[in-house]
Amino acid sequence: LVGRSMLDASTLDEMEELLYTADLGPAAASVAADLRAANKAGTVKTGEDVEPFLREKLGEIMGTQVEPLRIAGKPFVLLVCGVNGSGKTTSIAKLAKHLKGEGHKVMLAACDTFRAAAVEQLTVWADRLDMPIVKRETGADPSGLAFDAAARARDEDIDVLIVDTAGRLHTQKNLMAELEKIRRVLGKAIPGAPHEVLLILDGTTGQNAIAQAKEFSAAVDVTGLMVTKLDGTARGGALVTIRQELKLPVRFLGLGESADDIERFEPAAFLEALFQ
Amino acid sequence: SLSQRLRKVVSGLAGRGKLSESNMQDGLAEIRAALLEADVHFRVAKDLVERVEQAAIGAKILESVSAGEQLVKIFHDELVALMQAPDDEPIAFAKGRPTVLLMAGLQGAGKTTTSAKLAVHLRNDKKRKPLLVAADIQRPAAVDQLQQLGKQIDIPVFHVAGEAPERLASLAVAEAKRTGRDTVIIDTAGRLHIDEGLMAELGRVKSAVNPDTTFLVCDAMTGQDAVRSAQAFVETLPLDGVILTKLDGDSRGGAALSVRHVTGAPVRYAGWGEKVEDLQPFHADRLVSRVLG
Ligand SMILES: Nc1nc2c(ncn2[C@@H]2O[C@H](COP(=O)(O)OP(=O)(O)OP(=O)(O)O)[C@@H](O)[C@H]2O)c(=O)[nH]1
Ligand SMILES: Nc1nc2c(ncn2[C@@H]2O[C@H](COP(=O)(O)OP(=O)(O)OP(=O)(O)O)[C@@H](O)[C@H]2O)c(=O)[nH]1
Ligand SMILES: [Mg+2]
Ligand SMILES: [Mg+2]
Repeated sequence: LVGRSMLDASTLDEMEELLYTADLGPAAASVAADLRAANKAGTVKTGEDVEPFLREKLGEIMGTQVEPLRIAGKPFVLLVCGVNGSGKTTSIAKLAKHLKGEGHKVMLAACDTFRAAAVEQLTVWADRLDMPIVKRETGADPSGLAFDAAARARDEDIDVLIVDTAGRLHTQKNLMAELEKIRRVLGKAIPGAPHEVLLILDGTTGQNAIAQAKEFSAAVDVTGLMVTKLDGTARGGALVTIRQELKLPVRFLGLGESADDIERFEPAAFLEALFQ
Repeated sequence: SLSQRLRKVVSGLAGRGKLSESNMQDGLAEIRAALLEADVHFRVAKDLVERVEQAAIGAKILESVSAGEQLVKIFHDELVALMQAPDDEPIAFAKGRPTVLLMAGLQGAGKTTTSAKLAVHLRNDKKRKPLLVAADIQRPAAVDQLQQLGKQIDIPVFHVAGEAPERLASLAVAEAKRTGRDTVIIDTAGRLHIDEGLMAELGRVKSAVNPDTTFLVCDAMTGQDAVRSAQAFVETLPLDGVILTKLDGDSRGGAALSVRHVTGAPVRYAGWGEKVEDLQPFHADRLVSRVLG
């Protein structure tokens, strides 16, 4: 959006549409209102004033801090959770490869013992990445397996243990209780574990992402977020409201289906992509 | 809820419940806000609000005492009319040859699980003899996943190692003819609508077996992107119906309205859970109540 000509109503409407269609939700309403007010007040006059204004407004919400995942403690235990199909298992492959590349000895725990072929899916990744995986047959108790995996990670000199869990909707009380139990049990096996509880959010999800972040946080004290599938046309704007209301660190973005398709989250780059 | 919000708009004025032109506009703004909160696409929300306005003007509700209530009812009825599936059967069963069903959609929408659910429903409720086809050859253990589901439900799963999806589809139809299976359900890999290679692959599968019914499997929590992806899918292959999944969550499901409005494809089934029995015929009024909050 460039040009020195005066802003007209249809351009302002277009900007409002851009904000909404990026899934900003309530933030779209307030930022669009700010834009119209600024235009009326004369502080935003032309086409080329718009994007810097929006970036500044959204930047105030997103902040400028990068809050990367810091590996401390051994074994560092990373518990991965999220709703069905959000990209947990694939994201674990990406995280594992990334961490192995940084020199850490990584182990995987296939604690989705519910879904058909979930263990097989993670096993394919473990084999491709040449790393140990702790698993059991489908139907096994996930917390029992989590406990054993943590004990093995400690005994086998592992630096990072990544625990995969079954997809679950935050509306399913019993499944959220199961996740809470997995978290507690990890702490019993290794004091301080899990050191990171990473919630995987599907970047194509709309306003429900906010409810997911709230409910998962309440159930298992989420310490970090990863947003997947932003290699499509979805912009992941729900992150703005999540940032506003929960202040959870965003660690990574998922940008594809291979183990290399991961990027550290960086607020300015994220906002830039919103306007693509 | 929207009714409460509209009631507030209407009650804040003189004339005990009569709607003026200006608070009709406030009422319409509330409706638009409710649609956007429910993940309905920005432009679809605009179109729907205009429709409601026309219907409200046509119904001359401004003169009535219960205008606020009437506005909600008009809105509700417009949405139900939009979402109502036509009276015909969701699946056009072929005569004298296997019926071919194609499942398509974005990554993680629920295609594989829904393929199994549909197979169970068609066997149990429609007395069909389904054959599932594992045509996702790229996701790790995708074939395994469908094969395990097939075992659970005692429905055969067709797969041949090393064959491309379009070839698998043709071979499966031949297998169905040979073994007396009358309905072929083809599970495909999740794909991005902007992935030209994968969209072309889907086109090749369609050309190879000419599906009788193609379903877009859509996650009920999808946001504004639902329109972009649905539009792109419908450019590659005709979409006969939509299956909305994960309705057992608390997402409002506005994406379904957007997809229907933009592609014309009716929602035929709803996924209400992870088990194979968790598939129901779609009820427009249930979804509309959910969208209206
Ligand atoms: N395009 C794209 N696809 C992704 C991304 N992350 C995951 N996927 C795909 O999304 C689908 C679901 O990924 P999974 O890793 O199985 O998701 P999950 O959360 O483990 O799923 P459940 O265990 O069944 O709940 C797969 O087809 C992945 O390849 C991403 O960043 N971009
Ligand atoms: N709660 C709930 N979960 C569902 C529903 N439908 C599918 N799932 C779950 O969603 C996740 C993804 O389902 P899949 O069937 O693997 O999705 P897919 O579209 O085949 O995924 P890709 O092949 O990777 O594109 C799994 O964990 C399923 O069990 C539903 O209606 N409700
Ligand atoms: Mg998984
Ligand atoms: Mg699948």
